[in-house]
Parts: sequence; C-alpha cells; structure tokens
Amino acid sequence: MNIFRLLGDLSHLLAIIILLLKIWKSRSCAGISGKSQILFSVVYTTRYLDLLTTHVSPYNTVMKLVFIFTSYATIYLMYVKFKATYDHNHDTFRIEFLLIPTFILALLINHEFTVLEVLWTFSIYLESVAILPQLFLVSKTREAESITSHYLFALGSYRALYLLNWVYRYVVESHYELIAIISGVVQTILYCDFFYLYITKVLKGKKLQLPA
Amino acid sequence: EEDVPAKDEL
Repeated sequence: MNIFRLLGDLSHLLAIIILLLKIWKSRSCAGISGKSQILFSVVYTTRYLDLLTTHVSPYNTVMKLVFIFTSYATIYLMYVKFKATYDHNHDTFRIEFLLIPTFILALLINHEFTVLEVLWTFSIYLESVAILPQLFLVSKTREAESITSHYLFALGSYRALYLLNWVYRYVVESHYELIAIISGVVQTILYCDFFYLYITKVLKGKKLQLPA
Repeated sequence: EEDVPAKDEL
C-alpha cells in the first residue's frame, strides 16, 4: 500500500459519503443519475465476488463490503425512499449501450477465461464508463449543485490517484496490470472536462453551470 | 499460459 493508493481509496470513500449525506440531509436525490448508481452496483458486485474465494487483508475485505453495501443503500434511497425526488426525466441514458459492449469486451480481452476473471474484467471496463449517465444528466440540466460537483470531483480523483499508484508500483515493484491501467486512463479522461469546470468555477465559489 | 495478476487493489 502506497500513499497514492491510500489517498485513492479514501477519495473513493469520501465520494460515497458525500453522496449519501447529500441525499439524506436534503431528503432529495435531484441531480443524481440513478443509472450511474445502478452501474456502480453492478461494478462492485461483479468485481468483489472474490470475497467468497480469496482473502487479501482485513482492510481489503472491509472496503469491498463497504463499497457493495453503500452502492445498494444509494439505490434504495433513490428508487424507494426518495423516489419522488428522482430526476428520471433527465436520467435517460441507455445503460445497455454500456453494459453490452463492456461485457463483450470482457469476454474477448481478459487474463483468463473463467467466470470470476471475466466478471472482474467486465467490472473494470464497466467502471471506466459508468459515470457517463451522470455526466449526461449534468449536460442535459446544464448545471450541478455544488455538493454534486464535490461528489464527482472526489469520485474522479479516486481513479486519477490510482494512476499515480500504478506508476509508483511499476517503478518500485515492477508490478503492472494492463487491463486496469488502460481502463483507469479512459475513466480519468472522461472526467477531464468536469475537472476543468470544477477547478475554474466551483472552487471559486461559483455554481457549476455549462455555457448555453 | 499467462499469469493472472494478484487482485490486491479495489
């Protein structure tokens, strides 16, 4: 565990906490894409199936369980408890356009053709694009609340910090995992436009608003 | 056969 990896995990955890607190405190999930949240649940469920077969460390196990549990809790809040506030008119991204190609890609490009390995690979590919419905929602409504921007910034930073972790691990441990690295690069690139708006607007106290 | 890298990351 290096500092980039730890900061990445903490940033990921922070993003989840910000999102849950935002929904809970405001009693509203307006501006949040339920489609992206469903995709994240699929990502964690398919990636962490190895909880049943391998033990890495208590830290690893606890974090995996937290990510799985909180992703389902978020879906419960959005689709059951605060259903009336869910922005379904704007959350119209067709998730099968992400689920099907990433699954096919996982069947074609993986380390080993086994159920667990293909599902792990699928989760990595799917995670890299899972934020698209959320970015699509923001682009449709042309704005995001500050708290939603903080959530997106923390969530985007997590994989960016993992990129630094992979550089560190390659240099220090000669360890590298191409599937995760390439997907992580794609994932981070998708956030770049948002990062730019966050730094130039939200950090200066302005609301994140897209030009008309 | 290619080795499957260890999954110690999240």
